Amino acid sequence: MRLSKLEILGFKSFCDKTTIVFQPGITAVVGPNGCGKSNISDAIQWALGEQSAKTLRGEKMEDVIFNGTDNRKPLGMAEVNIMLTDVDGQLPAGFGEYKEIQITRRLYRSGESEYYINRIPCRLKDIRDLLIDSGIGAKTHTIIEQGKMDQILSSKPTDRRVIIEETA
Amino acid sequence: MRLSKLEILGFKSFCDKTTIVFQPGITAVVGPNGCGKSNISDAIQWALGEQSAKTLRGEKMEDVIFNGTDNRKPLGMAEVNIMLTDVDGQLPAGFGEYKEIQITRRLYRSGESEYYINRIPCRLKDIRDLLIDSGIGAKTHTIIEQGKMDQILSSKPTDRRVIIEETA
Amino acid sequence: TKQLFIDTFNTLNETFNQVFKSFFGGGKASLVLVDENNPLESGIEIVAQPTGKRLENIDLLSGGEKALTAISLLFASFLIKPTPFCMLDEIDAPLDEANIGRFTNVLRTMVDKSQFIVITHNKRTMETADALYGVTMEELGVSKIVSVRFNEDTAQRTEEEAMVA
Amino acid sequence: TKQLFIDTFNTLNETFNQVFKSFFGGGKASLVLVDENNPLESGIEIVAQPTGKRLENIDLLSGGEKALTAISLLFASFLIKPTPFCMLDEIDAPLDEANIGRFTNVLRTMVDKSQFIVITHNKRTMETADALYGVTMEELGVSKIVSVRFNEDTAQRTEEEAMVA
Ligand SMILES: Nc1ncnc2c1ncn2[C@@H]1O[C@H](COP(=O)(O)OP(=O)(O)OP(=O)(O)O)[C@@H](O)[C@H]1O
Ligand SMILES: Nc1ncnc2c1ncn2[C@@H]1O[C@H](COP(=O)(O)OP(=O)(O)OP(=O)(O)O)[C@@H](O)[C@H]1O
Ligand SMILES: [Mg+2]
Ligand SMILES: [Mg+2]
Repeated sequence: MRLSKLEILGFKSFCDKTTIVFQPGITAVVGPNGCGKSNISDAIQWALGEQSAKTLRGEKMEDVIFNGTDNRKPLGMAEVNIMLTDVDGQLPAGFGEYKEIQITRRLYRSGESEYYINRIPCRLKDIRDLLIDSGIGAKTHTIIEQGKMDQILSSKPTDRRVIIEETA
Repeated sequence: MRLSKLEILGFKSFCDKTTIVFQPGITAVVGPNGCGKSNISDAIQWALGEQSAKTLRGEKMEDVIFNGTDNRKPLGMAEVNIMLTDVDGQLPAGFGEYKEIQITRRLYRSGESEYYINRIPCRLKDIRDLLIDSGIGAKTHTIIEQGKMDQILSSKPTDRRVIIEETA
Repeated sequence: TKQLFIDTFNTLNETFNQVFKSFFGGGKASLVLVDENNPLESGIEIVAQPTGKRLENIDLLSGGEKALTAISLLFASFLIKPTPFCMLDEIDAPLDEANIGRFTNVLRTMVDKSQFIVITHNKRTMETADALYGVTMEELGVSKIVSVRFNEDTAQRTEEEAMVA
Repeated sequence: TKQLFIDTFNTLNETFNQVFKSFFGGGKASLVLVDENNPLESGIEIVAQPTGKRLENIDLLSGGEKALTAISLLFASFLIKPTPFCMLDEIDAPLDEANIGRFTNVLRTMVDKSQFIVITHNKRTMETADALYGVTMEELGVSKIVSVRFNEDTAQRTEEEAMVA
């Protein structure tokens, strides 16, 4: 399994639809301060089911919807699509026959949120079940946020158990 | 008033007596990871009266005393001297006639600590009184620790009052 | 599951020490169960000892040493159970030039285990990438992706293009 | 002391905005009293708006933008009440090349207000210094000061000397 494509629309500073194709190996993302690099990482974490606005550096979840600039009006919706490829054999029973998986998350300014697996509406719980044995998900070390590398060494001895449980 | 010299002996990784002379203007301190740059900043903060071992990245205050290496035994004492020059007129009454001020702090493994102003034994309170109007001291923004620049923006609105009070 | 935890703990401990040595060129690091009799509840201590220094509390390590110790633990976990992909946001920021070189060397060896997306400002980290994306705010406040390069001699140009844009 | 607090607050607010503009080439930043009727107890909100972006909660700013906003507030305080000296430990780590240039330019203007000691891994920051100290651990685990240079063309050599030592 690997990440093959990311589509962002109306999420944080990505007002227009933006598509990023990922190859295997190492992809570097570069650009000046404030241009939107960490917002890409937030987009992936959000689509994987992150429920805390604070982890995404906002106060309320609506803060992830494009908020407008001097020349652009705020949008009413944020949407992120994640495409995973080479998934055969790594999914729990019930999702067996897919070759590719597309996970979609949407949020409207009204507060309503929608989740999709391969364009079929589902609940957050279904996305969590889908990813349960994959090693990716909001709570694993798939995403190391800016300035938070040391957190894995964490200050409380009982918090450190997480890295063992994830590796098991 | 400005910093003219720093002498470190047995403090953290500075086992042998080390003297640094500072000029006015900007002094850069460089070197590879782990070589002892932040320990210099800790030495200044400690000599100015810092009482929290955790702020100096230790568990107990004895952690600042040179702890030994494969080839060197641990030491029994840490000492830091700070020399301030051009002090005329900036000191509270009672310290009036000095042109230069030397602040010394010592800690023994026994836990005993000593403070000196111009080589005369004194209490921590005397050092605090000496520095009260100078703008330097353990609690001001004289020292910005590694990775802690954002703290001045601090998360709690009432904590932010400190920067106003220091500027008054 | 007790046996599974103990086996994983021992393997991770072993691997963590190996990755740590490859970063620091020696020294040692390990995970220690605070209460050995109760592995399913016990907290875990982390000890790290760069070459030639005394074993001590990881808080006394420098900013760069702590970052490398944390990366060692992360990569050790990936070596045992790879995750499909991993996003690393400026984890090279505290590292000096020599350690950036060690970091990118070890990262290259991980490529067959996981896919990596690395956000960075460092030219040397850019150069080890297989593909490079520039993000720009040509229109103030609106992010766009500028270009994709698939080899390293253009790392410099992409950052500069993103700057100028 | 109420009047003193209000006067200081207003001056700092004004100066903070000016320094912020010099870093971001526009935009605006300000301090806001949460409870205007009670200045001696009230909490303080900080708002920052880089050029062309919407005013928002400072947590939404990027790592580099936050660092520059924090430095603006620090330098604003120094412009009003200089401190005899200031130690800055790798505050340039989150900044890109262009912002390092802006930071060092503003730092140069502060030299007649305070004495600065700057710990850094960045060559450009080294080059603006009047004096340069290298720290080395020639003997593993024991820190020593290697050399003092009083001009910038040797910045590169001192870091390399400290590395090799
Ligand atoms: N909902 C939103 N609408 C519009 N813009 C937003 C929104 N949320 C965040 N932003 C903008 O995104 C910018 C931050 O982007 P990001 O953190 O990705 O920068 P970065 O490229 O990681 O920079 P650095 O190199 O400094 O870490 C901020 O300037 C902020 O104004
Ligand atoms: N009491 C002590 N005795 C001996 N060595 C100590 C003591 N306390 C800390 N150290 C050593 O000091 C080193 C850390 O130094 P410091 O934090 O100053 O590094 P640095 O130059 O700032 O590096 P970086 O660039 O990574 O931030 C650690 O490796 C630690 O072993
Ligand atoms: Mg960022
Ligand atoms: Mg340091």
